[in-house]
Amino acid sequence: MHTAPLRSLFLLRPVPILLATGGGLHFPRLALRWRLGQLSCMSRPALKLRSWPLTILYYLLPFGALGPLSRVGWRPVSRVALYKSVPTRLLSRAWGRLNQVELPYWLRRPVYSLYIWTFGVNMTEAAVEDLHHYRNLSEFFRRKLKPQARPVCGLHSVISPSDGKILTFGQVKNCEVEQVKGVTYSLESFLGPRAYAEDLPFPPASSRDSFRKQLVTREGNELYHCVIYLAPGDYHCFHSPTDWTVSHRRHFPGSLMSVNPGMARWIKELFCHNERVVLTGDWKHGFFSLTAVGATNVGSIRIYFDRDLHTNSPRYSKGSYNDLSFVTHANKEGVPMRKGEHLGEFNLG
Amino acid sequence: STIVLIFEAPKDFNFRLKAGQKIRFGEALGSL
Repeated sequence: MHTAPLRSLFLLRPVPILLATGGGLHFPRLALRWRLGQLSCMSRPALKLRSWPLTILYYLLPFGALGPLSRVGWRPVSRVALYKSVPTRLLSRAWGRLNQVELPYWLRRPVYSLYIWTFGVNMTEAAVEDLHHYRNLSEFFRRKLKPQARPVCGLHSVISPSDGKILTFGQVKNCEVEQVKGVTYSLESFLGPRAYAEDLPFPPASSRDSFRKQLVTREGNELYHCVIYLAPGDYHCFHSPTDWTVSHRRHFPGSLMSVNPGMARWIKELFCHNERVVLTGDWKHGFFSLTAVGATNVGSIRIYFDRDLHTNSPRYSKGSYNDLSFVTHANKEGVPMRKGEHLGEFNLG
Repeated sequence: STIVLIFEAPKDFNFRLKAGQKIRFGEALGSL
């Protein structure tokens, strides 16, 4: 190649190139199909689907390629279980590291323009429209809006805390909350037990109804919920949805699976598996809570008045959570929040 | 990412929403 005269390089025949690339793509699949055929004769312990490279291949390849595996009288591992075994937190932290790398000045416009085009970002609302201002994608992701870009509705008592898409809303029936229409999860798994160390020791909820009674503090009231999905191109800060006082924070470390509407439809109790931060307190009608749920690309959650909160840490014990009370001698009820006030943000990785 | 609001309110609380609609920070979610 390097000795041939320039002219002859242009005579390279397309057919050999196509054969080479086509073979290059198809051959590994044949080899894998043969290898998996071999593996399928092995007993289950020998075939560790937990080794996640194979997990990913299992998930990516059409099931036809894995025919031998499903025919060997072997319970096909559900795709949900496979998806849950993908190291989403590791991927999320790697994604976060990558996006903290400072971009050279000349590369900023093309990179951010690609992101803007891909996710439909509206830069005219950004407080700083000059793309060179943002040193890396993380900073770009945390961009603020012009104050006048989002007027706060003065008429209604509850406003949207963020930009996004309404996945579901309505009354909470028998302590089950919908993550999308028709797919529900248990309120108690999502919020955790009501008994906080420093509060009145609630009796542990013996049933769903008693858990509901621990939340609804006034006769005649009902429980309501609303789920808002933030897409990658949306403004990712969130604000106080009403006038309330935040008395408690509960941080559930957890998976960081994607929470896009398709996944929320596919994985029941998805929101109970993912890392999330639950803020609870009171508003003029009683109990109020806002929960920020992380996802693979947005693994970190910040609450501006909660310096002790550290999300997406490398190590955590499954099913654990940590509580923090904002009730102090100075703030007997907790942290007062006005409707529309800055409350927190999601960060990449 | 996702934000979930769960709160108690009197029976006549009404949402001003449609499932699937886009919404922006500051717009009304609902009231009594």
